[in-house]
Amino acid sequence: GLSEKLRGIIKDLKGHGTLSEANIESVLKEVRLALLEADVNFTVVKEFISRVKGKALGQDVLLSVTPAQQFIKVVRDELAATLGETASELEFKGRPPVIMLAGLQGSGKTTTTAKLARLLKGKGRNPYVVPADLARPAAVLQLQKLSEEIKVDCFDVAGRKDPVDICTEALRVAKIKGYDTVLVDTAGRLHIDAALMDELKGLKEILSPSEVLLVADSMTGQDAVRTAQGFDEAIGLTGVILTKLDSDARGGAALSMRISTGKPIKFIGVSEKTDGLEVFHPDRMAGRILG
Amino acid sequence: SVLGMGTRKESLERLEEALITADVGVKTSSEIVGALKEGFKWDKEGLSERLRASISGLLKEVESPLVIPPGVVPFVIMVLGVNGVGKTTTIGKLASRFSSMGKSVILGAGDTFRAAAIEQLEIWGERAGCPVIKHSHGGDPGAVAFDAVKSAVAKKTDVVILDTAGRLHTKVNLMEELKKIKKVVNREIPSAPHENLLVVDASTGQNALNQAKLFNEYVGVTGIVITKLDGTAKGGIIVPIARELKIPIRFIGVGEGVDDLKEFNAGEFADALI
Ligand SMILES: Nc1nc2c(ncn2[C@@H]2O[C@H](COP(=O)(O)OP(=O)(O)OP(=O)(O)O)[C@@H](O)[C@H]2O)c(=O)[nH]1
Ligand SMILES: Nc1nc2c(ncn2[C@@H]2O[C@H](COP(=O)(O)OP(=O)(O)OP(=O)(O)O)[C@@H](O)[C@H]2O)c(=O)[nH]1
Ligand SMILES: [Mg+2]
Ligand SMILES: [Mg+2]
Repeated sequence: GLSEKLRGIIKDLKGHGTLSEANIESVLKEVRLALLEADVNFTVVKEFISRVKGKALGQDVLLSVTPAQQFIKVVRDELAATLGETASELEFKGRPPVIMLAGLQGSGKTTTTAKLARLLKGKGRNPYVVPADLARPAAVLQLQKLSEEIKVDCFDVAGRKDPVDICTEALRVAKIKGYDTVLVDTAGRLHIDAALMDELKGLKEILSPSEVLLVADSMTGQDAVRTAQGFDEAIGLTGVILTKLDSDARGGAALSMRISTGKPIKFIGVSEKTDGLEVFHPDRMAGRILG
Repeated sequence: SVLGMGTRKESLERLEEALITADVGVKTSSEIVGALKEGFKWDKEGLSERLRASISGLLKEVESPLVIPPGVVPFVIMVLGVNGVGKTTTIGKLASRFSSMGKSVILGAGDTFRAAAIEQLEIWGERAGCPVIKHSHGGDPGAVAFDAVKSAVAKKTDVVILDTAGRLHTKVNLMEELKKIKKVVNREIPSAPHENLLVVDASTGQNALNQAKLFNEYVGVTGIVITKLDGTAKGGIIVPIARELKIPIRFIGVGEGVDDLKEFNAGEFADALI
């Protein structure tokens, strides 16, 4: 992986394996390559590399007896620090607090809604899930079936034809019945679909959510910045959930989305099952991205 | 064009950047741009046009539409890919396309795992006006495939399209299951499945190459569909896939509606890429 490559490069540097401002470029080039191969966005890589350079030059890595180890530590620490503080918590403001899930088609929103509900139930909360996707065939049924599996109540859509109507009524029912968390699953949509992004804004108005979470596929490539920024600019995100991390994707989209929106990654999806949700660990993700 | 002012070296770097940001990948981008440097008169406009032509030429080699040979009845298509890429939706689009061509179609609800997967396919079957063979949730996908193919043979149906559950290429047990489904079909009809269609999401990064390689290793991929090209992602990952695996790219998905499926066109794709 990157560690071995860097050790090899630094060992071969003129000046007998010491880093200087003159030869740091070849080492940075290798880090840049690793990040691009890990799907980190091109522009994000540029910015990150300049940060690393600054840190490396500033930290007297150049005077170190083990520059390779020092340098790798600088890179990994900077990556983990950028990815975020550990365990960014969920906020529960509102009566009842609402968590709204949004994102591109197929990213894992419906499954993640059930995973979050199960997690919260396990922590002693009383969640209510709301299937507000009327576009995709059998989407409502999908969330209903998942909710049955985890024994969490699901709003009965009962022939309603409008997500606005569903959200309004679900919130009313949740208040009356005393659920303490409402999780709203929305239809997948493109950030460039103005009409659907307007619909999402409208749903947010009704729900006044405590959390607006972007559910994004961790194998997303360069487009991760456009997607994250698109959703953030339209509805304002409070966090990101990255799914399908049980794959062998390096997950550079994590860095892209974090840097381009400044929003925290709160959870990761690690399986198709309803217990497949874990808290996000920046240091582990850093190691995975670097490869 | 992506080229403005600057030296030749800068121009080449900018072209490389354009390819990398389209998900073509670092190695492939530098190789393609590197090949451009060879013997031509330095001219910025020519450089960009030569890149387009180079990519179009590369992709032309895998521009091969799905043709159902007359006399192959039923023609069996197995649809595969990782989770959420658009397999079921693509099957719905294909079913309607074949039906409007006057072909009879049967769908096999081979995703017996995911919640409401069978019901989702049934709705697409209704839209296309074709029957859906299904078992109960949790059943054996091989048995569904067997039933769908057997039914098609008996009725002399033109096309069978088998839906399968999304699965990560890294999950050995799931990949073995896919191999087993293929075997079941193959035992029933020695030349089937006639098409193993891999569905790839256009917004996927370099992992799509791993997906293509592994699905190809396990069951052999004979065609690719790249979906969600109506988004902002360029789908450049199909360039290294085309270069390394030479698998035909059959269709592109450009939306969630039943008609949002187009035949792959190398020139158009190359134009949109940069
Ligand atoms: N392996 C794996 N699969 C996942 C994960 N999260 C979701 N999936 C799968 O990804 C696919 C898509 O999940 P959905 O929940 O339907 O995605 P969605 O965002 O609701 O899709 P749309 O509503 O169509 O936009 C399904 O096959 C899920 O089982 C994960 O963390 N790991
Ligand atoms: N915008 C857009 N959305 C698409 C396209 N193809 C499929 N989708 C959407 O992507 C989401 C996932 O599609 P599915 O057909 O359920 O994907 P799948 O591969 O069968 O998913 P699993 O069976 O869960 O693995 C749905 O919301 C589809 O409407 C496309 O070309 N463009
Ligand atoms: Mg959904
Ligand atoms: Mg499916």
